[in-house]
Amino acid sequence: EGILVSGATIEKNLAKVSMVGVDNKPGNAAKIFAHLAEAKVSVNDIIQTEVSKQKANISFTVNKNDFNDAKKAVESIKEKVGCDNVFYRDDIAEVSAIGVGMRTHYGVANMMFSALAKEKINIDSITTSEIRISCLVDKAQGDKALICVCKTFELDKPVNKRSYV
Amino acid sequence: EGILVSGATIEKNLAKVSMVGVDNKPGNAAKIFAHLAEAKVSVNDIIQTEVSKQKANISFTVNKNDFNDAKKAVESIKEKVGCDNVFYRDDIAEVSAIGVGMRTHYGVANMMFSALAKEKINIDSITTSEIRISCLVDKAQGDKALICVCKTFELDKPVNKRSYV
Ligand SMILES: C[C@@H](O)[C@H](N)C(=O)O
Ligand SMILES: C[C@@H](O)[C@H](N)C(=O)O
Repeated sequence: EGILVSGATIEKNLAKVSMVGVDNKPGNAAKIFAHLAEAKVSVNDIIQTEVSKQKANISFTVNKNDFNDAKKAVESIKEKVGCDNVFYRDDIAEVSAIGVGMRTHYGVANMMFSALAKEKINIDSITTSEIRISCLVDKAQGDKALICVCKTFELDKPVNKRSYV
Repeated sequence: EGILVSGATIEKNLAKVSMVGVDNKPGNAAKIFAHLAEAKVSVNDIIQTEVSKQKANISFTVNKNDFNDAKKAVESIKEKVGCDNVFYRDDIAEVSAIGVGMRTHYGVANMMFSALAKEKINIDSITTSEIRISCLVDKAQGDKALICVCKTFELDKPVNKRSYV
C-alpha cells in the first residue's frame, strides 16, 4: 500500500492558546472547554501532552475572530485549573498534508518534518490523524512551508508519476 | 447541522513516549522521527505542544510490540535534540469518539471531557481531528471510559432517538 498524499492545505485565520502546566487531575479539561463553550468559542484542534503525573500542557487553536473571547475565557479559568503559564499567538499558520492511510505511515511524517527542516522552518506544534498531518508554523513562513510540502509530495505531478508512492 | 457521533473505540495495544523540553528549533522533529523510521518503528499519533519559544513537548504513541525499539531509538537521539526528560508509559488506553463534523463542534469535546470528569477518569493526552476526538487514559480505566463515552453519546440508541443531535 503506497503513501498517498492527495493534497496540502494552509489555514492562516487561526490563533493558538497554550496552557502550560495545568494540574493533571480529572475534571480540568472539562472545566476549560466548558468555559470556552459558554463563551461561544468554537475550538479547532485540541492537543494535550502529559508533562508528568502532576502536570499537562493543553493547547488549542481557534478562529481569529474568536481569539479575544478565548483569551477572556482562559484568563478567568486558568487559576482554577492550576495553570502555571498561558501564552497566546496569532502569528501562526497551519500547514497540512492530506491523504489516506496517513497514520500508519511514519514515512509521511518523516518526509514532511525533514522537508520543513531543510527549509529551516520551525515546527511550533504537531497533530496527526488518519487523514492528515498538520504542523503549526510561524505565519511568516506559512507560504514557504506550503510550497515545501507540495514539492515534497510532488503534488504538481499526476499520481502515476510520483516517485514516493 | 447536528453532532453525529457514530461510534466509540478503544485501543489498548499502545504505548506512549513523552519527550519533555525538546529544543524548539528547526530540524529536531525531523531528527527524532527519522531515527524512529530507521528503527522501523511505526508511529501512531504524534502530538507536539509548544512550551515557549525555546522548548516544545513531543509525544507519540506506538504499537506495544514496537515499544522497546522506540525506547532505544529515543534514548540514542534525546541528547542531540536537547530533550530535558523522557518518560515512557505502557499502561494506557486510547478511547475515541468517532463521527463527522467533529472538529467544529466544541460540543462534542465538551460532552466527552465532562463525562469522563464525572466518572473521575483522568485524561492523560488529547488529540482531535475532523473525524474523531481521542483521549489517552490509564489502562485500568479504559473500559470504564469507553462505556462512559458510549452512554454520553447514546450509542446504544438508534440515531433518530438520540437527544443530543
Ligand atoms: C489536564 C487535564 O486534561 C486533566 N488530566 C483532566 O483529566 O481533565
Ligand atoms: C520541537 C521541534 O518540533 C522543532 N520545533 C522542529 O521544528 O523540529
